[in-house]
Amino acid sequence: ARARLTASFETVNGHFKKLFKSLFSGGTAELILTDSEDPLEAGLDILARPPGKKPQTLSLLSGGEQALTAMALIFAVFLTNPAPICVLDEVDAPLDDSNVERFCDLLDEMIKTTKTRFVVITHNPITMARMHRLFGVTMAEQGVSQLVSVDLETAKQYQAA
Amino acid sequence: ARARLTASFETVNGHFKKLFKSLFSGGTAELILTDSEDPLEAGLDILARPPGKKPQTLSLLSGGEQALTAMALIFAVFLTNPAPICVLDEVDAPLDDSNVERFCDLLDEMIKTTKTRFVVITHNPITMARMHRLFGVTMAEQGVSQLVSVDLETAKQYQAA
Amino acid sequence: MQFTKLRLLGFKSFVEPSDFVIEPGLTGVVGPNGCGKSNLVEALRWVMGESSYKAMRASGMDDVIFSGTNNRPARNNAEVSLTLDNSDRTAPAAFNDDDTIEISRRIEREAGSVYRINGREVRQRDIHILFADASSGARSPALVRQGQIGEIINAKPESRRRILEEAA
Amino acid sequence: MQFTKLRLLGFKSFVEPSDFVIEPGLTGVVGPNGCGKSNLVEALRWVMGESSYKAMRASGMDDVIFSGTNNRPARNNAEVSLTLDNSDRTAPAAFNDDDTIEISRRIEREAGSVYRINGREVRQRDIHILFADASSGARSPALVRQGQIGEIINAKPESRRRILEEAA
Ligand SMILES: Nc1ncnc2c1ncn2[C@@H]1O[C@H](COP(=O)(O)OP(=O)(O)OP(=O)(O)O)[C@@H](O)[C@H]1O
Ligand SMILES: Nc1ncnc2c1ncn2[C@@H]1O[C@H](COP(=O)(O)OP(=O)(O)OP(=O)(O)O)[C@@H](O)[C@H]1O
Ligand SMILES: [Mg+2]
Ligand SMILES: [Mg+2]
Repeated sequence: ARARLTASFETVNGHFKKLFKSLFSGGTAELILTDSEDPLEAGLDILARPPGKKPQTLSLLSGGEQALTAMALIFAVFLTNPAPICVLDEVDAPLDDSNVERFCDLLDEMIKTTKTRFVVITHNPITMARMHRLFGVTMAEQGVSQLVSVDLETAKQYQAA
Repeated sequence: ARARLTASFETVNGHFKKLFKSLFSGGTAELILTDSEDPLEAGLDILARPPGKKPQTLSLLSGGEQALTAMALIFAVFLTNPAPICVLDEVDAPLDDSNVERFCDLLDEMIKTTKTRFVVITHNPITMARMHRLFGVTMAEQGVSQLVSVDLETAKQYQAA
Repeated sequence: MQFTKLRLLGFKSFVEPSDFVIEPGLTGVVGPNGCGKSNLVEALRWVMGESSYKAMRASGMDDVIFSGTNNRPARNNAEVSLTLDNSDRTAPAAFNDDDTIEISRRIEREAGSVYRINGREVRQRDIHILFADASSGARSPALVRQGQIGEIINAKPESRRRILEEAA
Repeated sequence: MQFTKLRLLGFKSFVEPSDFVIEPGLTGVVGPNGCGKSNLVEALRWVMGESSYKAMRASGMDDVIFSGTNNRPARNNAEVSLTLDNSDRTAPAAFNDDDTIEISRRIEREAGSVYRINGREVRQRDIHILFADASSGARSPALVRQGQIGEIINAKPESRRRILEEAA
């Protein structure tokens, strides 16, 4: 188990470094196993340095920067051991438009290299426009949810319900 | 102190009921002092019922519904004892477009009835368009923040930086 | 194994039977605040064997059963079923004979849940084993709750390591 | 009392002197991710006497001092000052002689903070008293941190009561 964890740590770290650079268009990041001789007891530390900035504790990163860093880590795990499904509930909420585009670019890359199916819940019109298909959830009758398949125009109207 | 707390509770509760109805275009809500004979030891419970739904525990409300309910409470406190300044850091992130409009309507109402000055941090173009003035924060030099006053067009470009 | 369909009946605000088809690529889910999008994600987590009612944002597991509206009475049970495509025969041995695997969970008010795989009643442990082998499950880091994307960053290093174990 | 201006020098990413004018009505603040918008809010909380470094998202209070970039060295001090319009003479007696009140806080690396009101050095307690009377301060519910609007709803009833006390 120890050897497997160390091997997968190396692979995840490799993917994480690459994904961070592509999400931030630069900068560096890495994963560090801390505190213990035994990888099974260790903690996982993240060192993230957005482009042009000094490395700082993670908590000093902004809301948007933390969301992108977390995404890079989740997707690094996928590339190492692809999950059959990934559900992202409004992860684009803290992102500005250019980071939303980068996030969608990353999703496109993920579907090229893994078989993971993605379900992305969003209010953001940019993300909506980049989905392969859209489901709308409505409450035509108050308090009762209904699922319908929708096109992009209808989806934008939901947003402005 | 006890009498003051009870009196202010009644006033806040009155404002909260009205603000909830206007944010949700219906439904009912109220504040309840719980658990104790002594108001100074009691807890504050919130009963919120969006239009057409049964009253439920707060945690079952959606992300957007929780944000609106919290807003109604904060502004109810303002109307009771206006604070000189209010800063809202991306509180519109979980809201759909129609709720963003209602949130801005509420802000307009607050400045008519109190002297509170509002600082609203946002990525949402609808909210930007309803501000009286806009400041942009940029990092023309990476890692160095600079404050500039901007017009709406420039602000929208920042968003798409 | 691939996830192909989620069917809800009486689960939270999905009182009417609802089919959510999951196809390859990117499926977007949109709708106004409070319409039921996050409830859909919780239905998926629940059918995969979630045992904590807190993960359902509830104060008791019965809170996942439709509690009624102004015009409809509350229900006393709820059921979610998940259909998996097993044509690549990667399921654990006990369930690997079939092309499709249907997992269902049904809850009765004050009587708890019953799980079934292809109609046969199984224990919660069997569900956990099935999904653990498939790098998924109710606690998978691939199911990101609303507002929780920052949680991974703000978590303690020990709890972050759990994510690595998923990759192993 | 009204808040009219916030001035930052060396506070987090605001290494150059920056003036943030606060006028009546609605002032929007916009900009890309990571540019410093939330740092601005923390500067306001900090000058009003915030004593916890966790509220500054920091691992020590010195983290609020500009830590340098690829092209600039770190600084060893930071200062934030807040200008209040007191023409309505509502400040506590000790500070009520002037039309404007300027509160400043300056921190030196490894040497702690010094507060001043209109140039005179004061204790942190004096700052807290000044703002408590004005229904504001570092812990005011009117300063809503990013991602924290739901916190009020998910908090325990006892900690929610604190909000009522602000109103009293
Ligand atoms: N057992 C239940 N019976 C009926 N309705 C329920 C039940 N549990 C939750 N709900 C309703 O579901 C709604 C919340 O749905 P959900 O959190 O999925 O919304 P959402 O679409 O994610 O919204 P947002 O965009 O604001 O995040 C609440 O209004 C709540 O009243
Ligand atoms: N002491 C410091 N010295 C220099 N830079 C700092 C310091 N502390 C924090 N920062 C930088 O400030 C940035 C975060 O700024 P902030 O959180 O205000 O962003 P934001 O504009 O709110 O972004 P978002 O829209 O993503 O919320 C980080 O990138 C961090 O590197
Ligand atoms: Mg939701
Ligand atoms: Mg921010």
